[in-house]
Amino acid sequence: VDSQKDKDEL
Amino acid sequence: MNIFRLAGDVSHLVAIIILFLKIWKSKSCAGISGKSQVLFALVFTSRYLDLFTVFISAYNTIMKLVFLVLSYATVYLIYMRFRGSYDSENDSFRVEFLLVPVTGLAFLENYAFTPLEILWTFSIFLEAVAIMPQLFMITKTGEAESITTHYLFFLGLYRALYLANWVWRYHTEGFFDQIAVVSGVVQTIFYCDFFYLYVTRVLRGSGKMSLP
Repeated sequence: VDSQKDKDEL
Repeated sequence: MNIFRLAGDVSHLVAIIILFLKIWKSKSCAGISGKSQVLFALVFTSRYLDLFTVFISAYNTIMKLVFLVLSYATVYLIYMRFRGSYDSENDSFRVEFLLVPVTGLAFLENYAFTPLEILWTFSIFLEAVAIMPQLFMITKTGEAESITTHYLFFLGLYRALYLANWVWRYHTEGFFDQIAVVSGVVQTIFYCDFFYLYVTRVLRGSGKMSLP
């Protein structure tokens, strides 16, 4: 799994 | 959005409201670290700059605005309105020991070398350690009012629920945010000792939490 950022998380 | 994530956000909101109302109603910020609250205001400011660049959802925008407003309102109460009750003597943690390494790490480890991404990473790393002045203050004075401990409990619970959220998302979506997860684990570890004291002394006893 590639490391990714979720813009939805606060 | 899953139940852990939602419960985490609610827990975070509850923590911030508890602290704000405690100071507002008692007209006193005794026992509260103003430095930790300034750091949290800095965390929200540096993380939520994307309010100006992308729209994600009404929920996302409203929560970000509420966190920003409440964090600055809390700082205002501590340093302006009720500054007479601020215990600067015991709020003596040196925040530069947190800000310097956190800033350095944000430049070294990030998803993209752009201002917004570096500031986002800075906010994630800073949040992990922002409670340290508050925990330092409690250790120094040897006690905390029960309402302050409820605040800390919900603040710690919030990141612990986010950890559950990330475990859930890893298994259901294959989602993995390395920076947030590693920092989130570190952040939650800081609360473990406090969680133990909270359960053994505050919930089973009454009134203040005093350290041995």
